[in-house]
Amino acid sequence: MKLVLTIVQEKDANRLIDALNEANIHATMLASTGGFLREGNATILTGVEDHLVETVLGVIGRVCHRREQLMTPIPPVVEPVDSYVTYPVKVEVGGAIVFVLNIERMERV
Amino acid sequence: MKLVLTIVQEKDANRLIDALNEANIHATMLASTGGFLREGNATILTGVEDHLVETVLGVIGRVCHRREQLMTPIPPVVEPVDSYVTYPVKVEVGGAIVFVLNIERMERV
Amino acid sequence: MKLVLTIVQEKDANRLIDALNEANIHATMLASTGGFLREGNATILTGVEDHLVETVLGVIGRVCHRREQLMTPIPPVVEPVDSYVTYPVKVEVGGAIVFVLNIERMERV
Ligand SMILES: Nc1ncnc2c1ncn2[C@@H]1O[C@@H]2COP(=O)(O)O[C@H]3[C@@H](O)[C@H](n4cnc5c(N)ncnc54)O[C@@H]3COP(=O)(O)O[C@H]2[C@H]1O
Ligand SMILES: Nc1ncnc2c1ncn2[C@@H]1O[C@@H]2COP(=O)(O)O[C@H]3[C@@H](O)[C@H](n4cnc5c(N)ncnc54)O[C@@H]3COP(=O)(O)O[C@H]2[C@H]1O
Ligand SMILES: Nc1ncnc2c1ncn2[C@@H]1O[C@@H]2COP(=O)(O)O[C@H]3[C@@H](O)[C@H](n4cnc5c(N)ncnc54)O[C@@H]3COP(=O)(O)O[C@H]2[C@H]1O
Repeated sequence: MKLVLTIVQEKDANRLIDALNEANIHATMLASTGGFLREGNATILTGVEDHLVETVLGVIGRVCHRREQLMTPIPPVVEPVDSYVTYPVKVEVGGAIVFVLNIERMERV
Repeated sequence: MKLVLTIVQEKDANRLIDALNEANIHATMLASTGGFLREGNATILTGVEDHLVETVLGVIGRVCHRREQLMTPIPPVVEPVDSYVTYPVKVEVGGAIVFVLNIERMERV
Repeated sequence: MKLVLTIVQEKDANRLIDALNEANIHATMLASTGGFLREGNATILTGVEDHLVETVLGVIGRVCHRREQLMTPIPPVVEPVDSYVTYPVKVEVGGAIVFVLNIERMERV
């Protein structure tokens, strides 16, 4: 068995759990914080049989791949807002980092 | 050394930590969420010498074994409550899933 | 690759993350609770190349080493506070416990 430990952006976490449920992959989610940006993210644990690791990586890749989104930045509060024009800007979102660890033994009580 | 990673129901978590303390097993608890039911549960980490793994599994089995409890369901709020009779119903509670991982090195600073 | 899992006191967690960032070590922080004192602490995950494990342990040792601090205990609320003299007392703080686990595979999506 392998423990697949995945760190994803908060906004992708629920969609990833939904997709894992559909693939009948059991999972546990822990709230976490990124060391660099100090933003909330999510750490997801899935203990799976060895032959299912590729399936889990496939689901993660499909749901969390890095992509560009158009985002309209929030105008800074100090400006007189009516004269401030914000243009949408391309930002990279998504992405996940995945660690696969070996499970020596699994028990259900 | 081994890292014993246990996922238990929230209502069993404190009793398990108490039982581990009595057995002089050091532990750390992390709040987590189940992927399927999206209910709060707890993920408990215990780093122990190899020969103590059986002891830890024994404590977990004693405290968290799956069992049936009689629970009285909460009447749905829409009914006129006085005419609504609730009968206790048998529900399965407890249970734990345990992963044992190898620790290559442990340091205390 | 190795997963370095560090459990530190809450008050050392941010300083440790800062020091890891300066050393260009990526990290993720999870809120946790100590099994014995039931106080909040932090569990920090850092996935690093094998040759960086010593660097990470060095940073943790420098930031989180056990040390004595003079603390003035808070007077118990029941006393007539004006007649109650508190002397500073030496208390041991800091300290960290570190587990190094093997990562079989790492993916970025
Ligand atoms: N080896 C590892 N071990 C443990 N956890 C790991 C890890 N690599 C990544 N993570 C976790 O995944 C989150 C996203 O990392 P990512 O590399 O996609 O995206 C990163 C990366 O593109 C950038 N970044 C991180 N550290 C950096 C640094 N020292 N210099 C420049 N950019 C950095 O900022 C983004 C957010 O980083 P943040 O730390 O807030 O959040 C990180 C961190 O929580
Ligand atoms: N291989 C694994 N890797 C990581 N974490 C794992 C895991 N197996 C179990 N867990 C964790 O343990 C909790 C209890 O699982 P258990 O199998 O006793 O009890 C489960 C199981 O009886 C049932 N269940 C879960 N997934 C299911 C599915 N796809 N179809 C039908 N029943 C499911 O619902 C209960 C609650 O599941 P939930 O996900 O909310 O909560 C799970 C999850 O947080
Ligand atoms: N093998 C292990 N596996 C998983 N997590 C581990 C661990 N060893 C330590 N930890 C984690 O690190 C925290 C600090 O442990 P430390 O040994 O420095 O400092 C400990 C230790 O000096 C003392 N202590 C813990 N358990 C004890 C016991 N059964 N009897 C006497 N003193 C105990 O109380 C301090 C706080 O303990 P607390 O449990 O609240 O908080 C612990 C726990 O969250």
